[in-house]
Amino acid sequence: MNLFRLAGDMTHLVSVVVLLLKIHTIKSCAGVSLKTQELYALVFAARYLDLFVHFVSLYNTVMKLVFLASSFSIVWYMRKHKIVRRTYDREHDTFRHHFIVLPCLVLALLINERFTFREVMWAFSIYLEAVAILPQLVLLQRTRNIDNLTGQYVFFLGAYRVLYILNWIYRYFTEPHFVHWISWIAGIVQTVLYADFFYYYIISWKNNVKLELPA
Amino acid sequence: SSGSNPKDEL
Repeated sequence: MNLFRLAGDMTHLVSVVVLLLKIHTIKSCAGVSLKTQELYALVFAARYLDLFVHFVSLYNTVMKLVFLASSFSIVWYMRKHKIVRRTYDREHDTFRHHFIVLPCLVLALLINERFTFREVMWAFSIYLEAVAILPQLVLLQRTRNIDNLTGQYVFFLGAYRVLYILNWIYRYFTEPHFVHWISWIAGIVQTVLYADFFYYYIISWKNNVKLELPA
Repeated sequence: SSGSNPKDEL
């Protein structure tokens, strides 16, 4: 495992911890999109079907379990927790997330590395992850006061994507046989979606003012 | 081919 990959996994982990911290200690999910969180839970459920079939390493198994548990518990908190659910910004979280699940599934049936159940679900999870952030970005744009933790959550999630691309570039030169075009192309699309957010995040950080995205 | 590569990323 190279440093970019490790740093990518760690920023991904930090993003989840930041979100859980906000939900668990502040008991608030204001500014957090439930739709995006539901999509991530689906992404991990579909991708980690191989959890008990295909063993890679202890690190891999533990991280998969962490991402599965954290994504489902975040959804649970936002839907079921007495206090947290009241802070959910339902009126602004209006992205029709169900309508992006089906196209991703169709795309996975058409473009996959092999036409087997697990491979199709893997491709589906890759396509879905690429667009899962959209409801969150839309919600951020509609939120007047983006709190620091929500901004940091999206920032770390975006950093994870950028680091994964550097990891693929590194792997391309060090392990030329290791190529997953599906995840590379979907990963680049996903990272581009963050570009706008990153631009405003860095400006607000440089000028030391509160993050606000233009409508 | 890429199809035979094991998937070791998260």
